[in-house]
Amino acid sequence: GIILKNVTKTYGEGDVKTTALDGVSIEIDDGAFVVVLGPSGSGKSTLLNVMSGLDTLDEGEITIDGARIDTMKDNALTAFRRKHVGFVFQQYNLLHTLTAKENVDIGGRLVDEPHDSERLLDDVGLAKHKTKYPFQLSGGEQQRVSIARALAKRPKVLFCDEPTGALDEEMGKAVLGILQRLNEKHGTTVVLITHNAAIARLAHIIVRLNSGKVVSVKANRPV
Amino acid sequence: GIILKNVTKTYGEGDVKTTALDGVSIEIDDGAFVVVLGPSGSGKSTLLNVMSGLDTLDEGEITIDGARIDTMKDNALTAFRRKHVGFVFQQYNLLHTLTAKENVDIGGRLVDEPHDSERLLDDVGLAKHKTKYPFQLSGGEQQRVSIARALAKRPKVLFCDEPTGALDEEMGKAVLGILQRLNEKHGTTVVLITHNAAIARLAHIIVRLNSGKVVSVKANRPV
Ligand SMILES: Nc1ncnc2c1ncn2[C@@H]1O[C@H](COP(=O)(O)OP(=O)(O)OP(=O)(O)O)[C@@H](O)[C@H]1O
Ligand SMILES: Nc1ncnc2c1ncn2[C@@H]1O[C@H](COP(=O)(O)OP(=O)(O)OP(=O)(O)O)[C@@H](O)[C@H]1O
Ligand SMILES: [Mg+2]
Ligand SMILES: [Mg+2]
Repeated sequence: GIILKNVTKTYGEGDVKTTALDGVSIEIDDGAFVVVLGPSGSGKSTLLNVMSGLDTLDEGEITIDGARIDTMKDNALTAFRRKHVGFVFQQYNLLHTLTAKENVDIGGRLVDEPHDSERLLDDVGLAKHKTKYPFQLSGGEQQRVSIARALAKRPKVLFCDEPTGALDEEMGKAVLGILQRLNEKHGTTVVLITHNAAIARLAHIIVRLNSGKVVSVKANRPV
Repeated sequence: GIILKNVTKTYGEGDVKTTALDGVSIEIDDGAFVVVLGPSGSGKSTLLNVMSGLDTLDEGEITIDGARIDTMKDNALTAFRRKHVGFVFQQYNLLHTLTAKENVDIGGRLVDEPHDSERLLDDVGLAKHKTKYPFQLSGGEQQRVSIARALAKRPKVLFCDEPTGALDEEMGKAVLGILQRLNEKHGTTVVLITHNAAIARLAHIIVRLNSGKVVSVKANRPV
């Protein structure tokens, strides 16, 4: 499970101080499909970055499977993330000098039985784009490479920051199907930010943020 | 008006050839609100880039207000775009070393009466973020800076590549309101790519693309 206790993260000081997360406390059970909703600038990406160990916090604690993520040394944290955490970034974060396939390979590189990269790219409709570089791909194609890369390591926890933002309805549904199958068949914990109501409907739990605070945590659908 | 005649654009050669636009012919009247729909990878961004003179074509002609955009020399084309064309990019394309306000200033820099940058940022809900750099802004905040920058020059034609992709419903509606007002009160021609059905409903004309071809051009709403 993932437990956040009173997590606060601020930027800047004085009158240019931004409180991106303000005393956030949440508990997420293994195998849950959690959707995070909230206005632009409300702290959703910051929440995911801090929850996954990609970013530091200023106050509070984060525990994943009993391990205190917020106090881990860099090496241990990096090793933990590489093995267990998949992340689909809001701005994709693809490596520009690697092809689509190579970007996905990187995702699975440090685990014993990664998914086959080509198969993952086929699954997200990129069969004909595997040897292209990011600058040769459309926005939605880049987003899909980012998704395939996150899946390559068969992560225990998958964090997705608006994974279908650049996709049309059809392709968005296909991606959602993949995420649902991962969650229901393989027990992957999914924590997903979206503005898409159709995706939110699939959640077990819906977390709403506003100005860095958790406004509500609601059960949406039984596990 | 904007006229495309038989526009084709391809990438690569042989069996790695991609036909991004395939014999596209469209006419857009001044003051129209045009929405471009289509699956990921269907050629929408390429259409906008070519239509606005940001990218070259391989076959066909593009005429804006009687001027052949596709045969213009670089200097003339750049001058034309700077004066008349506003562009909201799918990946924002903000200058990283400039603040939000400075990015918007750049947008209006070469016209006689640009909009006030601070006012534009207020209009898109960024009153408290004007002095921040792009890396200090959320995805949706960066997108809104990109919108404000495009509006700064009071363009005759505004091209928007998924301008509300990173925004929640509330903020998306606010942006749409701005675009609608520009179109209805100031006669700005708006050519907008979106996956959002609510935005598509506002269109005078809906253009559907699939695999680089125009599948249909439909009147949606009277001008
Ligand atoms: N430099 C390039 N080299 C090769 N193929 C390219 C290049 N740029 C774009 N393409 C291809 O052209 C096609 C159309 O791209 P475009 O960006 O116009 O699609 P789009 O409709 O905007 O997609 P999305 O909704 O995902 O943003 C895509 O299949 C893309 O892979
Ligand atoms: N390095 C930074 N310095 C200052 N403020 C920051 C920094 N990074 C983020 N912020 C601010 O923290 C707030 C939360 O940002 P975050 O990216 O988490 O929002 P979000 O909910 O993901 O928004 P969106 O839906 O637009 O992606 C925003 O107001 C943003 O401007
Ligand atoms: Mg975000
Ligand atoms: Mg595009």
